[in-house]
Amino acid sequence: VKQNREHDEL
Amino acid sequence: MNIFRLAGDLSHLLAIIILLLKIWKTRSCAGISGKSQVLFAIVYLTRYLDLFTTYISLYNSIMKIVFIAASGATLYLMYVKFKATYDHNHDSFRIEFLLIPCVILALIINHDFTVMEILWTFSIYLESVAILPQLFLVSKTGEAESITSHYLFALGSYRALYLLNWIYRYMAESHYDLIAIFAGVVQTILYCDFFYLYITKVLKGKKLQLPA
Repeated sequence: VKQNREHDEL
Repeated sequence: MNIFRLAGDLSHLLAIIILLLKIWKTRSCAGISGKSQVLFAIVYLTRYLDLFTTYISLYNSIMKIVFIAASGATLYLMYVKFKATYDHNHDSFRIEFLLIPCVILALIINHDFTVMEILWTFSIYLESVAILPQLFLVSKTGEAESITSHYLFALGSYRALYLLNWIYRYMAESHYDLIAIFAGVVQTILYCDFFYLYITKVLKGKKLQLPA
């Protein structure tokens, strides 16, 4: 399970 | 992108538009907390700095620009154009009690100790409590105009929909972000009391009156 690195959400 | 996140973003956009229309049409910012709007402006400016560094999608970039612009326009209307209607003495929440703990927490709990990441983390923590001055103002005045309660409902729904988005992304993409999830849960919980009043009162055509 990968932790969110790139913040692709608003 | 999934339906929950799109619905969340649209609900967020709707809230911002409702607020701008309310202030513009009634030419008054009575019942609106300028301090919460200042906090939201800080949230957008610290979170959307990556607008210039990383391109994610046209949608992402456009929405970021819209949120920053709308936030600036709201501040302008509240603190300049309709300054006379700003409710100074009721909007008295000490926002430094929100800003300082968020800065400290962002420095302690984050994914990466880099400037951009710390700012993003600070923005996430601040957004979860940014509505407190507004809820405080509504509790002090004891009531809210129905348009203001629609604004709050749309704003509260946005992060609630994001919670569904994070469940979906965990199941579908094995993607999760504990900082965003934790802050999003806190943020949504802060609205629960309001959601209850909104559904039991405003939707029945009554005015939002807080129990004195």
